[in-house]
Amino acid sequence: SLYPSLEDLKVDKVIQ
Amino acid sequence: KFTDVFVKMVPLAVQQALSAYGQRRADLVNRLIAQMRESTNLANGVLASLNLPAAIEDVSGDSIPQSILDKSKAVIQQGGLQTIDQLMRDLPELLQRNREILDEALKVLDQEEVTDNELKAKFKERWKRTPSSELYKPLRTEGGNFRTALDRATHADKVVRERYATHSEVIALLCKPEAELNAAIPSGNPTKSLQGSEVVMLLKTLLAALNEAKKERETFENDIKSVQFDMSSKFLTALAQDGAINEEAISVTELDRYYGGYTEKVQQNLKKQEELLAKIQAAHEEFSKSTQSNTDANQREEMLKKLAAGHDQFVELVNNLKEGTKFYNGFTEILLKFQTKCSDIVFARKTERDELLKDLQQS
Repeated sequence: SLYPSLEDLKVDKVIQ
Repeated sequence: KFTDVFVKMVPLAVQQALSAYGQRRADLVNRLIAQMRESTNLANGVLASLNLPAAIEDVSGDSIPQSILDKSKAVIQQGGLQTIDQLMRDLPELLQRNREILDEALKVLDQEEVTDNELKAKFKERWKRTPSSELYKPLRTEGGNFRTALDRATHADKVVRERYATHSEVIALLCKPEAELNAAIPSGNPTKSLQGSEVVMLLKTLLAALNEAKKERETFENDIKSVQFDMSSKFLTALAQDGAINEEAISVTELDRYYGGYTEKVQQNLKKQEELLAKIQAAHEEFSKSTQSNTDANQREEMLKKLAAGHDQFVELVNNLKEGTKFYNGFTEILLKFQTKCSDIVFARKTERDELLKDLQQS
């Protein structure tokens, strides 16, 4: 695919 | 009416295993779908380059072969160049909006850091808190990843624009009314006794089989996408029994159980297509020898090939543009969340800073 994957960009970080 | 809001809560190990499993599954599904789509593109490309099926439909040598007419109708029905123009018009705005959100988010970090540095310089060892430059590192890294993604998207936009520029003329031609389209295709000499020919019969059969293979892949894609099952109970059980989760082993086993059949079928389908394409090319060679070859016929053939390819390019362009639009819109959400994260932490830092200043002034 041409465009980046949104899945890779979603970062679920633990709230610190 | 009690509903347990914690019903989906699982131990952290299970959460992590589910996440890793999700990645494996996505990789597998995406790989299978990509393989299938690539093979459809390949098939379309080969046919277009051989001027099939138009060549065997082209009995009169001066009316539009049915398959080309069908392609023209398909493009018109999907809005032709207007659809593409519309989608292309929106992209730069979407890109710009995303850039602005990202820039703003990082700017507030930069501004707070400048102030923090100034205060550190002023109060030296009395300014005891962690420096902003340290604290903001993960956010800046995340921002950096986002920027890279935007750069990739910008490059993708460029590729799409170039593709559009290259093929817009042919696509415009495909959108013309039948009479105009026909006028644009050079006349060729009619192919002699075309219909009864054995090789034409063979080509028709092979093309029909190729079409079946394409349709089968569409079915596979739908089936694969609708496979759903819940791994959390598997992981929970493993954790309870063994005290730990061997995620890779469990995932690989389950993925093979649910998708193994499809993987097999896809491979068979691809192999069948490979054989069909080889047979089609061989039959086409026979066909070419038996048909009269001259300049007029060649020019006509070239134009028909171009039109067939133009349809495929149109489909590809629409897909690219829809993908781009979806990306930018989805990315906006992600960037807005990131921006909120940045402004939240900056707000907390400012509050903390004011407290520290008050303490320092009092002491």
